[in-house]
Amino acid sequence: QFSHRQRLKAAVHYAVGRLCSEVALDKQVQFNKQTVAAIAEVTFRQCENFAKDLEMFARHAKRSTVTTEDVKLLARRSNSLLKYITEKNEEIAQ
Amino acid sequence: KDGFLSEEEFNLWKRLYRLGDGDQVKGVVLPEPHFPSLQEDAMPKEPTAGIRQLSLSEWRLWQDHPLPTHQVDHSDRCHHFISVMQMIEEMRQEEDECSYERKIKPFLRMEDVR
Amino acid sequence: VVEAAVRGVQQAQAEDLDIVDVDQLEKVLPQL
Repeated sequence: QFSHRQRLKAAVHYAVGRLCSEVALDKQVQFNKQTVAAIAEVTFRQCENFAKDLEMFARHAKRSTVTTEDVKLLARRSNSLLKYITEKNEEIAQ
Repeated sequence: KDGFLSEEEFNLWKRLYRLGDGDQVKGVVLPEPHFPSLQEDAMPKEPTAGIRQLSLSEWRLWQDHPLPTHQVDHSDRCHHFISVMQMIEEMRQEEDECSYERKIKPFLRMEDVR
Repeated sequence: VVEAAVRGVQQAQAEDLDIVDVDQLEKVLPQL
């Protein structure tokens, strides 16, 4: 159980490192390792919050499967994020 | 009774709590959330005179440990935030090598990433 | 993730820095 969680954390850390490198290239500003680690930790913990929220949204709608409707609810607090997620969802649906 | 202030309450409010022209700070506002990564280049609005824009980061030095609560505990999100701020505090002195990375790297499996 | 990175960059640029350190991230984190 512990190593499974640590493997997930390592994968998130790797992915965050890659994304930060893309932003660094685009903006011509570097990220030191500690910053990448902090963003990775924030991301991992945020995923924990998301998982709980998604589960609750699905259960609230009496579903046992989480759907993209639940994901949109996650982004409900920001119009631009909701718009972005909705467009992304339609893209994927096609 | 109808959800609004009675006349007496209104007067009390006006006298004790209402921020008005006579006050140096006429109102407070939270910063507008905007997402630069979504190409949302919000024009930084000129702060209107007398309106104090509250800062969410001004007191971050206090935010690396849970402050006392009364009847309602801190939320999960708050605990997450506090622990990340503690992590940042611990990493601040690190030069190059990253302790977080050193602990986590052994668990990396590329198949997990894909 | 990208949002945190971009805001970190903006904070570093505001401080005339060419590397994002945890000091910059710490300032943008509360609002993020």
